[in-house]
Amino acid sequence: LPEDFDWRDHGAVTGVKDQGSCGSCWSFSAVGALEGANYLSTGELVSLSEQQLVDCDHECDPEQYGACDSGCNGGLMTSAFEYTLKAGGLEREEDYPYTGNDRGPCKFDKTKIAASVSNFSVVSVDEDQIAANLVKHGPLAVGINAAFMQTYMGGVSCPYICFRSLDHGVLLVGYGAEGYAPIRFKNKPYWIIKNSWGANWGEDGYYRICRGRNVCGVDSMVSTVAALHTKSQ
Amino acid sequence: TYVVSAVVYDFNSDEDPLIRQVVPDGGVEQETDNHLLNAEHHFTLFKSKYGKTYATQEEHDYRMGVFKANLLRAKRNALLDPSAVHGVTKFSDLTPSEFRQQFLGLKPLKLPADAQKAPILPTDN
Repeated sequence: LPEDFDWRDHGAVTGVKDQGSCGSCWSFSAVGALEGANYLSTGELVSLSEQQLVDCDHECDPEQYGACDSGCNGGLMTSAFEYTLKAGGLEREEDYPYTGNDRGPCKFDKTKIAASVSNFSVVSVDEDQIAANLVKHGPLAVGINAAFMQTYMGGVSCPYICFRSLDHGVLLVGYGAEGYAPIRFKNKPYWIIKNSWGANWGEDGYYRICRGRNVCGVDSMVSTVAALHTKSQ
Repeated sequence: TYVVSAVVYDFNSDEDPLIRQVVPDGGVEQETDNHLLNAEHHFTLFKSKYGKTYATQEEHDYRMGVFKANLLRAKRNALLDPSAVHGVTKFSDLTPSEFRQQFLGLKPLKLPADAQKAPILPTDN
């Protein structure tokens, strides 16, 4: 495994997006992973539609009653992959732009599919396996506890105490061996996280969190997706 | 009373946390005055930086109260998370529950039990 790795250096990550005042983080996390997987399989970086998931994806998790994707009221990345697999794929962002609300009807047009899912899987709570899947399959959809993110402005976040109950979905795009942590005069290895709160939050829209002990639950809900090689219509 | 008081420094570890004075010589009263003056100043900067406007004076005053509470929350987070920078962000006029409601959105569930497990990958070269 390389000591440092960042998919942004390899052109597999689109620009930072903004979910606005809508609990649709799960769709940004899932779309980010599919954008990376699609890039790996086609060599083309295409911005895909979160709004299609917000409007059309009401996939439920068969194991848990009431666990259905529901637009601005929350969802799950693996259910979003399941929906995308069944629906045939996602449209481009430009063909189905984001509105930031879930009051519209589903306007999915099969003839405009730009990327499709061939399969998806969950990664074990093992940091080496997470790093290996990241390097091999592209950016990963991860859950996290966002308690320290409301006031975060930069640096490597490594709270002494952080609950591991997950309430936010983000995209893991890379990792670094040494993030200088002034207070403790030592370097801390960290994950590089793409968030969906716009570029005027955090480090140009990104968040760094220390690795090593499943801080804020960041290692506990990791999923990877593989894209089909589709010819856009 | 937040868990800051529960933060246990492990003095045996090689991490030697700095003990920093958090209350100026003027004591808590001065600290409180400074905080209020600062809060209004910061709130003015916050509104202009993020283009925030509020429909009524009541809403404005309420949001300023929330903002002050969030300044203290940022201070506490900085104590609990000293290797990151915490402060005023575009969410500083939202209560934690408004923030969770409007800007998160992960169903608080475990991963689906039937999801396929990724095969174990080699990690040594």
